[in-house]
Amino acid sequence: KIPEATIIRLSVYSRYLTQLDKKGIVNISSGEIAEGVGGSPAQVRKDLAYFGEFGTRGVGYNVRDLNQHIIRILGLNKGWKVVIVGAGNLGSALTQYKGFRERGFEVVAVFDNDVNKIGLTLNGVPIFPITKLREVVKEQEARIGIIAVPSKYAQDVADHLVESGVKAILNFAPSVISVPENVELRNVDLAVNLEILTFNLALKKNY
Amino acid sequence: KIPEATIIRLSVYSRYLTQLDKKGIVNISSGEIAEGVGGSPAQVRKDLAYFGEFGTRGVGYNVRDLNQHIIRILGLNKGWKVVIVGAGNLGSALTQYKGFRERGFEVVAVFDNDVNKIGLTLNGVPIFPITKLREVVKEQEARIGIIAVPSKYAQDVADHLVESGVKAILNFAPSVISVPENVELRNVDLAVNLEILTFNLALKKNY
Ligand SMILES: NC(=O)c1ccc[n+]([C@@H]2O[C@H](COP(=O)([O-])OP(=O)(O)OC[C@H]3O[C@@H](n4cnc5c(N)ncnc54)[C@H](O)[C@@H]3O)[C@@H](O)[C@H]2O)c1
Ligand SMILES: NC(=O)c1ccc[n+]([C@@H]2O[C@H](COP(=O)([O-])OP(=O)(O)OC[C@H]3O[C@@H](n4cnc5c(N)ncnc54)[C@H](O)[C@@H]3O)[C@@H](O)[C@H]2O)c1
Repeated sequence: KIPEATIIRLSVYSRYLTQLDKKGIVNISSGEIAEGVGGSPAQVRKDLAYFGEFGTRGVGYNVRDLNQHIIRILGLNKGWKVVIVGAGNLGSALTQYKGFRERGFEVVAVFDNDVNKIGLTLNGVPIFPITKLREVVKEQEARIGIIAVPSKYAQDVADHLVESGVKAILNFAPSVISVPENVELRNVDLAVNLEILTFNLALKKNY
Repeated sequence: KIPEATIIRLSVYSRYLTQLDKKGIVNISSGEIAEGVGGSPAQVRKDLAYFGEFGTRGVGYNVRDLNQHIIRILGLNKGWKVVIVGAGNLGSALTQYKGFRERGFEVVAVFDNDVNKIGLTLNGVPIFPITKLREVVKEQEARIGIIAVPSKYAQDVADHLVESGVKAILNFAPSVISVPENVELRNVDLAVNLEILTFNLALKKNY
């Protein structure tokens, strides 16, 4: 099994290689990649080794080829259509975020059950009533759903998303939800990120 | 070194114990904790064992005592004052998020360099000009800074935050930044969370 930390670093390498490609840089060494993203050359080589042989000893890697490889490994060689449920503070920030599109994720629709929000658009993306979720997911061939509703509705929304046919769910509500085996689930808890910081501060008695 | 996954689970255990305490539940077993948060009893015991002996064999754990222990381990036994730099889409969603306050994090000020935003308030939290960062951090005794500005300004803002005296930084800009040894840094890249999902889908050839 490939460590999650490796997948996260691959994404960072890819972002860096994309920048270099734009600057016209053709070849790069593992040392130069490590310098650019703040890691070690050995870590770069180890991460890439999970996926086969890349680059030539002494010459390094071809920037464009390596980036294409990583993009394929991350499943980003095709675009992904995303729907967001919950057009509140977080949902609307995510809908308007240009960074997703740069990585190949297109938010095609947002859903809510608040009549004051339905019918509006966020950065051109329409807000539909939650009752239209199944229809829009099918029509748009959306594969990924993002949950941005309060915790007490998160499981219910997850069930809706699974029924509508999405293959993966990113859940921002701080509650434990469950999905069938064949659906990928990832939970993001922003408050926990702060708690990891305070844990480290408490450990170092550094207030 | 304590694995990060353990710290994340501690936070989830604490949230669950808080819910149980509110319902008046006095004792609980590692099996019941595992059931409530979706894990295994052995994992619960292993996580807690990093921090000493809790609970009594056969009786289980006292809900309130265990929760107090975990809260102290996570450094949450005191409140933390937080400042956010960037009052855009993400910064304003984070400022208005009630979930941070529940865990003991109070956003006391937001900073921006856009004259149209300075002087406004978000949910009662004032938006100051970035030039006032040092003064407000000192006055409010803020210890944590959150970066919610575009990538190209992230390092500059990090330097400002370090100079102003914060002890920990949570960075949402998808760029590699560096801070001195004595400052805790954590990067959150929301797009990478989607890429982990697509990596897993590509692995399972499940589109
Ligand atoms: N705002 C943040 O920065 C932030 C940070 C971390 C986590 N979260 C989590 O993200 C979620 C959303 O937070 P928020 O701050 O955007 O809340 P919010 O109250 O601003 O927005 C929630 C939205 O969900 C809609 N909604 C509620 N139930 C629904 C349902 N069954 N179907 C469709 N829509 C429904 C509401 O009408 C509302 O528009 C919460 O679970 C929160 O804990 C938010
Ligand atoms: N919106 C999202 O959902 C989201 C998701 C993931 C990551 N991010 C990241 O979070 C950051 C903020 O994103 P956003 O969508 O809120 O962008 P935004 O453009 O809506 O907001 C950025 C804010 O930062 C302010 N700003 C710029 N430079 C500044 C400086 N030097 N000092 C103080 N303020 C400054 C701007 O005036 C603006 O108000 C970006 O790095 C983005 O990549 C955002």
